[in-house]
Amino acid sequence: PGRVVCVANQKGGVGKTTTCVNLAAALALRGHKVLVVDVDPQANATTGLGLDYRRSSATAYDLVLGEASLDEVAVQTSIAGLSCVPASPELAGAEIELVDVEQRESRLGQGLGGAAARYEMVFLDCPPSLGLLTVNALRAADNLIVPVQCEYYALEGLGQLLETAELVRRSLQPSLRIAGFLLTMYDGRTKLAEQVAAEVRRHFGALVFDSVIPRSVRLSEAPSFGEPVVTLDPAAKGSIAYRLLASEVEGRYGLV
Amino acid sequence: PGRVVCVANQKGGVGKTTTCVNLAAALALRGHKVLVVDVDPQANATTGLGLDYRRSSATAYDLVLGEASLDEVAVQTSIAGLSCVPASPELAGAEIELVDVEQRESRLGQGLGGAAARYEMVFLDCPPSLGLLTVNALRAADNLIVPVQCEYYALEGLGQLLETAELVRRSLQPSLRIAGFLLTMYDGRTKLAEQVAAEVRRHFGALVFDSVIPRSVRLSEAPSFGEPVVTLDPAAKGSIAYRLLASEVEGRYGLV
Ligand SMILES: Nc1ncnc2c1ncn2[C@@H]1O[C@H](COP(=O)(O)OP(=O)(O)OP(=O)(O)O)[C@@H](O)[C@H]1O
Ligand SMILES: Nc1ncnc2c1ncn2[C@@H]1O[C@H](COP(=O)(O)OP(=O)(O)OP(=O)(O)O)[C@@H](O)[C@H]1O
Ligand SMILES: [Mg+2]
Ligand SMILES: [Mg+2]
Repeated sequence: PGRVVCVANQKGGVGKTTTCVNLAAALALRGHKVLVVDVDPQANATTGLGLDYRRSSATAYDLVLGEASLDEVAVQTSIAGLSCVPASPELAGAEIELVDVEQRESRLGQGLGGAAARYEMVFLDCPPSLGLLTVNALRAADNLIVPVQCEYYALEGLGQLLETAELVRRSLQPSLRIAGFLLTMYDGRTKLAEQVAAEVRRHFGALVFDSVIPRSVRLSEAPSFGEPVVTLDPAAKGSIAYRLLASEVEGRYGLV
Repeated sequence: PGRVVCVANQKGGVGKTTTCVNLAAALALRGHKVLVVDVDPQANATTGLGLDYRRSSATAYDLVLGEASLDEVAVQTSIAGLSCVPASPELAGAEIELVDVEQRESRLGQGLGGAAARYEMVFLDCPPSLGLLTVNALRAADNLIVPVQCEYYALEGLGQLLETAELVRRSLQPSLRIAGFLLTMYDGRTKLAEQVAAEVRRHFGALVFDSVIPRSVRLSEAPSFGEPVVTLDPAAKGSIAYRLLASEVEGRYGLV
């Protein structure tokens, strides 16, 4: 069956959305059937895949509140094999609306019930917080990928994230495991990036993906074209890095 | 009396903390008495000012829950005239703990009651969300500064942020006004930065600060030294930009 991968880190701007969009696209280009679920009310993954939540009658918000099924919310992107469940700003309200609801942490997981049977990989793009939406995503997943920006502040919050993931594993989702830490925005010209990368490898060893995503302007330009960089500019160093990551992920999961 | 400035944007990694730390430090260096309140459980502003929340017996968490006074939580930094109320990871729990509490949106404002009499400027560093902590900060403030990273995704969320600020202004804090939009991480070598800057100026006109913060490695290195870049390396282009911003803010507020 398919795997559900939560991409989370409460530190803001570390490359969660960029990783979801480009890793999912790179795997689709290798022939896999992939779904991206945008769990962030900012709806950046939705935009990055060329979609507009205003044109969807039902979004991740409806899925989480149990008012729409996966079939009703999943939309085909311009890339064959890649679908997306768009987010919308209403999702920000779900945190409050679900406060008194039974099993509020499991709503997304329930909505995604049939996903693992229809897709080989499902990626959940999380907002920059450890609130109810991220807990829902951790609960719905069996794997966690943590993008780590190669900057000093990005190191500080990792402990809190791992604590939250461990809480979810123990109480809600025993099969949740850490698939890996992905070093992002690595700028080889600075000592800082090397120091942060060395620190992450010292702490997490083999859990750190070999593929490292370099800082690259092309990666930050791609969202304005509504396309992942892996299709917009396949020769760009950001594209090469995400394609290498896709083949590394394939290897780790034994996807053929 | 002093002014309370909320620095907020739910988009992650746009330079909220870097702006709080360096603008506050630059104003202190110009002889003003300034306070930074770290309202983010990641506690990055606390670290960026060389403090360690583990060495504080009371933090912003205790202030918000009404269990400590401002005098008990404010700590002198290594820069004369600059104090800080440190954050701690417990702050993440406040969002849940305050759900059933009366006037939960006003707890930070109540804790900061005497701040405007003791400090000329108070800066509130917000987490990357529009949840209860950010609403508390908006409610406690009379001014809002919005850092806008010069990247495509950063444009998308501005509407939601302004909607939330307007809601707070109408229902909780009538004197809240937008002090300005600050363009950050501007990389002059890319077309994207120029396009985003032009778009922000087209929408918000004179509300956009003249000072623009360039992308600068030195700015991202400073947190690892526990010092704002304006004291660590006064000649760096990031320092010059934040000092220019400080004099522009002085002019806008008529601080002598
Ligand atoms: N490797 C990279 N090189 C250069 N820019 C990048 C890279 N990865 C991402 N970016 C840009 O940096 C910004 C932050 O990335 P992104 O939005 O993917 O992070 P995020 O963790 O999803 O943010 P948030 O916490 O707000 O959800 C975006 O403008 C994006 O285009
Ligand atoms: N002008 C700049 N040039 C280069 N790097 C910068 C600049 N401003 C901030 N940074 C770095 O970019 C990262 C994000 O900045 P910062 O942490 O201040 O953003 P934030 O909005 O407070 O993030 P969060 O949403 O997580 O609270 C940090 O590693 C910081 O050191
Ligand atoms: Mg994102
Ligand atoms: Mg911050």
